Amino acid sequence: YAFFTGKPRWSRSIPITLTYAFSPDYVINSLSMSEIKDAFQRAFNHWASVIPVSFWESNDYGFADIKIGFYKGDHGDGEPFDGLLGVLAHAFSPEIGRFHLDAAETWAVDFEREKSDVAIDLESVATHEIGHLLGLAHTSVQEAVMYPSLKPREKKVDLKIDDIKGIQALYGSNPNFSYQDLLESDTSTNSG
Amino acid sequence: RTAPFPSSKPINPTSYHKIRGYTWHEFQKFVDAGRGNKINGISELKKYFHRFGYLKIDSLNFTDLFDEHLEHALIKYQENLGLLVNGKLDEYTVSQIISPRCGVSDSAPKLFMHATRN
Repeated sequence: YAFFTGKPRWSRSIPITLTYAFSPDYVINSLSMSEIKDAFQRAFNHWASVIPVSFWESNDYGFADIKIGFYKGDHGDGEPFDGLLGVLAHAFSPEIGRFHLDAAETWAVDFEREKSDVAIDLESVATHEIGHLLGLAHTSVQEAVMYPSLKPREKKVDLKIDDIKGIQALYGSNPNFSYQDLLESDTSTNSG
Repeated sequence: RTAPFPSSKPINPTSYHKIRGYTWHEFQKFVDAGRGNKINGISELKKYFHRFGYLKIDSLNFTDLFDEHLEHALIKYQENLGLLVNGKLDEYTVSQIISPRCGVSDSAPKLFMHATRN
């Protein structure tokens, strides 16, 4: 795992509560808003389950800690999106809270329904970018959520030990989290 | 610590490789290119490595020659992403390069911090 230079993190007192909101102007229509919100809630919960940080959805975009939007091409932050595949999304380090997704992608929340060869799992990308928003940079551990790439039709939402060690180095552990549970869930998944 | 061979296989060629028009798909033609080769369009690969923090280069060097800058960037990329480190554009490495990815830089992660300062 790795951190951004200077190891920035949300510096409020633990337990931290962060709000997030979706831009009312920069949205996509290929998925319903409730599907998008459900995917993001699951993504935030992956991180909330391992650190003492909770995330609440807000309707007040202007005051939210984390601002989420779907943009096309040049959207004013010097990192233009590039159309189908390529760069999928980017997010800023703490405490900026900006989270941009490429509106040109074929975003999916259910690969049974979305059959496209270039469909990209929204929850996987959201989980990865939330790692950046919390202060993690990219890792070289291929199985980890913070590995920089995600192939079409790939789902990668379960935090790996590398992800958890990194984020807990910034925020400490969620008192309800235990590695034992993680190992057991991994074992059951493997035996399955 | 690192498996001698990358654990991820190149993407099944029957999947999205056949689709034209997606970003970076033209990099497929660079498979097996090596240092000293002059290949039309490889300057785009240099821009890719520059963008994601592997190539500190000024625009004068965005030539179509597979030079030592590009080879050095390729080795850093392979090391950083747990790929077989050989300085070559082998199939696995090209498959990883053209995979969709996050826009945050890999090895100079203060980019967005810098943006903050602005």
